[in-house]
Amino acid sequence: VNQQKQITSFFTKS
Amino acid sequence: MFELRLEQGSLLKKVMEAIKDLVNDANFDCSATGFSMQAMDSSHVALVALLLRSEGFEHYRCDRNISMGINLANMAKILKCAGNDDIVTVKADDGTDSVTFMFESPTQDKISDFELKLMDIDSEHLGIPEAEYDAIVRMPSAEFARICKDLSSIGDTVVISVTKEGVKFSTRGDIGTANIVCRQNTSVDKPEEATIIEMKEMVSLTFALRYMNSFAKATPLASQVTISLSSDLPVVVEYKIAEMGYIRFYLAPKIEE
Repeated sequence: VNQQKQITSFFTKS
Repeated sequence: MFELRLEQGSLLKKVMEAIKDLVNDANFDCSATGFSMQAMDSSHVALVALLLRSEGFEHYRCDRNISMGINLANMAKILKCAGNDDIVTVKADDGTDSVTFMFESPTQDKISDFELKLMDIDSEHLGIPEAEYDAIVRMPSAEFARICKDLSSIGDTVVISVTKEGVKFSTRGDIGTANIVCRQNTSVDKPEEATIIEMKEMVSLTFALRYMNSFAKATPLASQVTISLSSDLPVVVEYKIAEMGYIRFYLAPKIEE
């Protein structure tokens, strides 16, 4: 099953 | 104080139409560089980054950096009141809790102003790292919109695969499957009709079509769209805004676990 990733798991707070 | 004037006011209308359904509230940052915004959708699956450079405006004044918290649905309501040919001025005084939008008809015989209340928005600003993409596809934006719309009548997700053959958009659903392949095509009369595929590595990623269809609302802004793909990275769907800047949508992939 494909899990929807979140943007926050690729880009972090600047 | 902050003030910008844009003769082509319809640009701002199109920008709002492109993002208002994706993002509820956002901070618009005004600096010497320009007018920018970064925000995520409420599920934190997609991120939109907007930049309108100061040089692109007929007039741009920003005495000090300010951040204006705005409800996008409300801003869209106000911009809908601007005529397509209207000149738009956006103005905010230091220390006030509102922003003023002024619309002037080209013949100056109708002038409207709307004041929108600002809000405090606690938003996270994400750092977007520079990335080398495995594949970059440039294609007519209307074609991309059509493909996303067509596939969403069959399935909920799209697999975008770039190979030497071209770029393939695939979906599957209860009624069956669909595959649309677009090949590189540079032998067109108009450059805006070209499809250009730069591939370093083959790449195949799965995305929710609901978001792609939302991004496609930016189609009126640009005749071409650029789709940048790398394995296990968010896709970037970019629409350039005339000579002024861009609207970029980032969408996290669906990954098999």
